[in-house]
Amino acid sequence: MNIFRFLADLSHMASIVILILQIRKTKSAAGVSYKTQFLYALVFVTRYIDIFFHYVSLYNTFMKIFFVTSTIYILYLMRVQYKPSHDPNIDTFRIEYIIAPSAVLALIINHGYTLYEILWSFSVWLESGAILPQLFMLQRTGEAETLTVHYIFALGIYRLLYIPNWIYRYVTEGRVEPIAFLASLIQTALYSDFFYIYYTKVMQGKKFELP
Amino acid sequence: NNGAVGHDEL
Repeated sequence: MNIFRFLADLSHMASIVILILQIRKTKSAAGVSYKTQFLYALVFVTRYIDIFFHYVSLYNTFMKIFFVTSTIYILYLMRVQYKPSHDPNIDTFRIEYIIAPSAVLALIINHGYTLYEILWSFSVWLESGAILPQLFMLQRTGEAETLTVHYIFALGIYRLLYIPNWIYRYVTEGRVEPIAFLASLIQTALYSDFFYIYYTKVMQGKKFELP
Repeated sequence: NNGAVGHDEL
């Protein structure tokens, strides 16, 4: 465990906590993409299936349980508890466009042709595009609640920090993870516009509004 | 499986 990965995981955790707090506080899931949350749930379930047969550490197990349960809880909040606040008419990104390419990539680029490896690779590719419905929704509405913006920012920082983690692990352990490394680069690139607007507006105390 | 370093991460 190095500092980049640890901070990345904390930031990932923070993003989810921020989102739950926002939904509960405002009793509304307005501005949050259900599709993105659904895709993350799919990411976690397909990736952490190894919790039953591959023990890494207590930290690892705890975090896996946290990510799966908290994301499913968000789905519950959006689908059941605060259902009326979520407007499906602005959450229109076609998730097939993310799921299908991820499935194809998983079948071509993986660490071995076993169900576990293919699901793992699928989850990594899927994660790199899972934010798209949320960013698309943001673009349609043109502005967002401060907390939604912080949520997306924390999520972006998480994957960004995994890049130095991979470089660090390559240098210190001589080990490479090309699939996750490449997927992290793609994911971070998707956030670049968002980061730019976050920096120029939110950091200066202005409302998050798209130009 | 040496390639699958990512399996010890989240």
